[in-house]
Amino acid sequence: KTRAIAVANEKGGVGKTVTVINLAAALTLANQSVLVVDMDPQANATKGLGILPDDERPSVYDLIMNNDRKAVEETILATKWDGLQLIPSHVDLSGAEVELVDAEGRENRLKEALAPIVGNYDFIMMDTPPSLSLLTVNVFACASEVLVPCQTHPYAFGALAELFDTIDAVREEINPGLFVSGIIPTLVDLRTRVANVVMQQLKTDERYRNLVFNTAIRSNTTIAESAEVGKPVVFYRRGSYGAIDYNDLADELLARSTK
Amino acid sequence: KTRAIAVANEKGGVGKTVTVINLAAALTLANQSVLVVDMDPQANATKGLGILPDDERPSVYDLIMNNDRKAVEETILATKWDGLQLIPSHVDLSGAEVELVDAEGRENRLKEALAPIVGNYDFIMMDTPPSLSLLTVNVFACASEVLVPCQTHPYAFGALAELFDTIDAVREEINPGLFVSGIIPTLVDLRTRVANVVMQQLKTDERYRNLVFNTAIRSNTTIAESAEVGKPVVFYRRGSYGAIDYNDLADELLARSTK
Ligand SMILES: Nc1ncnc2c1ncn2[C@@H]1O[C@H](COP(=O)(O)OP(=O)(O)OP(=O)(O)O)[C@@H](O)[C@H]1O
Ligand SMILES: Nc1ncnc2c1ncn2[C@@H]1O[C@H](COP(=O)(O)OP(=O)(O)OP(=O)(O)O)[C@@H](O)[C@H]1O
Ligand SMILES: [Mg+2]
Ligand SMILES: [Mg+2]
Repeated sequence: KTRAIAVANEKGGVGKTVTVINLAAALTLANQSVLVVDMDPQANATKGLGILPDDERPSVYDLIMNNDRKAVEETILATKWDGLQLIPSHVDLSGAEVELVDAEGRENRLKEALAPIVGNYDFIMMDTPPSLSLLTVNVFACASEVLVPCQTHPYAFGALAELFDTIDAVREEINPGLFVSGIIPTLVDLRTRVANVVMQQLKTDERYRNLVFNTAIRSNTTIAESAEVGKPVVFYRRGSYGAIDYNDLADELLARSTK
Repeated sequence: KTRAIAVANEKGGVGKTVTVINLAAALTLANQSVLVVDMDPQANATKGLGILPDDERPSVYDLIMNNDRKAVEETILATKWDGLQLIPSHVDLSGAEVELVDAEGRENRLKEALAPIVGNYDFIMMDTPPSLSLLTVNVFACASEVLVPCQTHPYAFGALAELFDTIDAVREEINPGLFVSGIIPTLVDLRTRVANVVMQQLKTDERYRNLVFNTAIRSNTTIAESAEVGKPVVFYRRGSYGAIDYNDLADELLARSTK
């Protein structure tokens, strides 16, 4: 059964995009078929998979605006890696929230667009912008679960409450099955006091402690380099801490699906 | 003459909030009077100055929605530090973009609200969310200049183009005086290859090289700790690299105003 995973956190720069790309890549190394859907107008997931946004080609923007009634199959791109496909983003997506503000069923545009092909994949990994507005809500409306990368810093920890409230609201009003399946500690540097303090908060807080993955994603410059070369770190530097951590996270994610 | 400074970058987690708080604090140490205006619904600048968002108290949301015609003076709070005042944010601000979408003059709400008191300060430092939508545009409409913190990573560098285009559009349509007065390299770790690569790009790119400050803000865990204790790092740990760098940046900013 397809797992459609929203990767979300309103706090900026906590590793949502890096997590989407690298979990997707690690899952293909575990023989899963994965579709990445990039719903951030900044298109970082698209670029991180080595693909440049292109005015000449349909993107996720055309899908949710229903431009020319593009079939979803026309938007899907192959990447260099088997089993890993992408629906790219485009800067025009930044206009979508305003353009859709009065539209019927505006939260369900992505869900309706993806419906024909959801079953073709083991995993659909969806990247979101650092906000809880319409683009993110569209992702929440078609997700079966939410993964929350959380930088071990106080501002990121503080953003969790609002995120969980939003997910509760989406569950009540739009998508009854939605739940947070895990919190991923990211950019972790356990030599620092603040990382240890926030890690402790994550593991003791009643709302969060049962959701925190055992795998923490350590701060590792190879991850930032891999964004520069447009490849997931698990392909780019297999032996690096970044690759090790995302492979371990993928294993943990696969194990959880049989709970 | 008051300098009203927008601190902006659509990329998340590049140090906008940390820059607002610490530049503001460092400027007061240089005997400037500073008002911080927190226009991010996540209220990180508010919390970083040791103040918790409060339902019982007017916030910047009430100002721009013109609720009860609150006088701007009623929203201004003192902080623990002389010369440093704050108009706090509140989570309700996240509703403002939708609530204002059809409103007359919706880009000028903040400008109109601040007009009575702008002249009371040497500097107004305005924090923005990681987006280029209505809240950020409101800040651009009343700013005299924009400072751009840029993490020395490829995604943050890639976000500059769209930001500069947006500022050009605001200059043409709403605020003729608006310009980018500087780019601040942030979260810099010059032991890493990627930071050196991006620093080089910043200093050679035609559009950016004349804007890059000489002062780089180094990655320094004391800065993250200072967010945890709700104090600017320049007060919390005066001798730390974080304090040194932000004091140097404030000096450079003051020197530029006499150009
Ligand atoms: N574990 C890590 N180690 C080192 N660098 C990392 C790590 N995770 C992310 N980064 C880098 O930190 C920056 C922020 O990460 P990323 O862009 O994935 O966050 P994000 O949550 O998607 O940001 P946004 O909110 O802007 O979408 C990027 O430049 C990325 O390459
Ligand atoms: N120079 C630095 N050294 C160490 N940590 C830093 C530094 N600058 C910022 N941080 C930390 O990195 C995180 C991101 O910084 P900050 O919240 O200021 O970025 P932002 O651009 O305001 O993010 P957002 O886009 O979510 O508003 C915070 O937890 C902050 O404490
Ligand atoms: Mg991202
Ligand atoms: Mg911020």
